[in-house]
Amino acid sequence: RAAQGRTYGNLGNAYYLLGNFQKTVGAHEQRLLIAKEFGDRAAERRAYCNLGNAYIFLGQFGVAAEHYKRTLQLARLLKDKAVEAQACYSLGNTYTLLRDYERAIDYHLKHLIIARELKDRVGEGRACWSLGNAHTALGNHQDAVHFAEKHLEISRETGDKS
Amino acid sequence: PMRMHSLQVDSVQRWMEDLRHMTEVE
Repeated sequence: RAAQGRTYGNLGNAYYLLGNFQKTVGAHEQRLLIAKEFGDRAAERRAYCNLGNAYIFLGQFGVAAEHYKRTLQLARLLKDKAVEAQACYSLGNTYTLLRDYERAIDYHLKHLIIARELKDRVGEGRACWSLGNAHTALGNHQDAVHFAEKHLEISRETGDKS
Repeated sequence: PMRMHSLQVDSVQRWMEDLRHMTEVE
């Protein structure tokens, strides 16, 4: 049964890379079920993240957000800061797709705080980029300029010409 | 997938391009 769980996970990833997102969801749902049977929180966390990603490409952004929220809860439970940051970044982008810029800002700020904690300058730059855009969408031009300047500073530091 | 400010499309599209190749490996 444990091997079946891993196989469903691998199968889901293969379907995902092939661009078959319906089959991706089917496989990762099975993977999730087996992870829950075993109380394997790390596998459960991976399945929620993979499901969230698949729902993004199925255009079901609200469903994707719910899966990313479970990913975030489990990342916190497992005390995995890097995964927590990644889940916040995914949620920020998903709420941008949903045009809910206040929630997007909330999650991008959470991502920014963890990126700083982890001294992840690339992550910090991306958070500032996203925050600048979300504030622009809301007409908060002062805040947008603040984050755009931070993004520029970090991009220069990391040598990101684009 | 979106019609909004061009800068926004940039940061979200960049994320989606990366996401397309990202899987949580067993």
